[in-house]
Amino acid sequence: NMEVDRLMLDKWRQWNVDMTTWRSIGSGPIMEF
Amino acid sequence: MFRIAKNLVRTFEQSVQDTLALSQDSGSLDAFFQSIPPNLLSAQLESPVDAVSEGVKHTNVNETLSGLRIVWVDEMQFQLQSFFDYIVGFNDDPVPVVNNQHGFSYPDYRRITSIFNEHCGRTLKVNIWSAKGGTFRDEYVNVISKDSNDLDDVSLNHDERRPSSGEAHQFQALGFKVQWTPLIASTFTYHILNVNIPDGPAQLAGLIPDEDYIIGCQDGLLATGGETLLQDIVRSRANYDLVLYVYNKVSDCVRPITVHIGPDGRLGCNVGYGFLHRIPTVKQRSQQGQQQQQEDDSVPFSAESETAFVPSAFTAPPVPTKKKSKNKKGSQPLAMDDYFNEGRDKSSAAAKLAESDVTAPPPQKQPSSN
Repeated sequence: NMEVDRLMLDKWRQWNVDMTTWRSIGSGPIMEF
Repeated sequence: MFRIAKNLVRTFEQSVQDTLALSQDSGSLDAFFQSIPPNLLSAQLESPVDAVSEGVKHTNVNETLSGLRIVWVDEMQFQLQSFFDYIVGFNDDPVPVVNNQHGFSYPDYRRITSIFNEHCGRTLKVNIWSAKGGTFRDEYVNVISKDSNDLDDVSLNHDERRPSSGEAHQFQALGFKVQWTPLIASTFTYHILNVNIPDGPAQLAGLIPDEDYIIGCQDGLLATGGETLLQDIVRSRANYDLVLYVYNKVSDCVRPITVHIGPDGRLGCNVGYGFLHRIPTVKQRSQQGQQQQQEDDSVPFSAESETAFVPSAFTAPPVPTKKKSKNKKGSQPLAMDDYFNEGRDKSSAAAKLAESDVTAPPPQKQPSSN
């Protein structure tokens, strides 16, 4: 099972967290550059 | 003997307590933030917050120290990492800030845009603090200037809802979004210590003890942190699905998982929270490992590759019947084969994986409609 997990994790390596729709404790607007 | 062990534990606990006390001490900087050069923090450390008003003194600098947190990264901008990275300076100068009437610091986006505009056609050094181990590094961003046609496009497609920095971008999109956020927010993570309910939500979702950290939750419900927050959220989602974002320290990747919380409102694992359970520094993967990863990425996901590396001479070897029975036992020889084949060609195993009901890999990016 652990080996299966490793393969699955490899596939997520390039994935990024998109926090733009999250509630956050940050202040001010989200700025795009 | 027992007394020695007891003293050793006591000494260790004392040192942890000291570290924690130090980090909570209003005067000293949290050990996690000390990698940041002091000159980049000076603007915030010297802000007039301490001297302020309304009877409230903000004495704990560790709670207010902020940076431009990366909250979204485009595919092309791989050197920045969403969630973990904070911009704390440009060209070794602090992020320009302005103070509001209450003495709180806010980023001066007009000035920041000017910095990018001034570097059109050049490279800009961006100072980054990472929540992975509290490390500091520099990244270099190529700022490419827009041509006149692009400038016209921007003015026509201006979105009224998008917050404006008050200054036009004279550079092509850099591919990231930021928000001014306290650095401490990135330490609100929950370390999976062990899975304690067989076939419970944690085990079914494939949480890996010691390696995995829950860093977020759907809608940002874990944003405020707190030792009992995860427990409270899980309990409140009894009989419902819950999306958690999990970081794996061995693979250095984040994955979303969906857990179905039962009527008992339990996740089925023990978690650690606090100073000792923050996300550690990424261990450098060996060059061989990186090369292997590149090969894996380039190999298409097809069943054909299963036989691609098998020479024809070995397709039908004269295998004695005894050998078959050995394999059936599934003991040492099979384990050794697996050991030698590990990392050689994962496509066959991956094909099997695709048939199973394990969490699917990330979807292919659709071409942007813009």
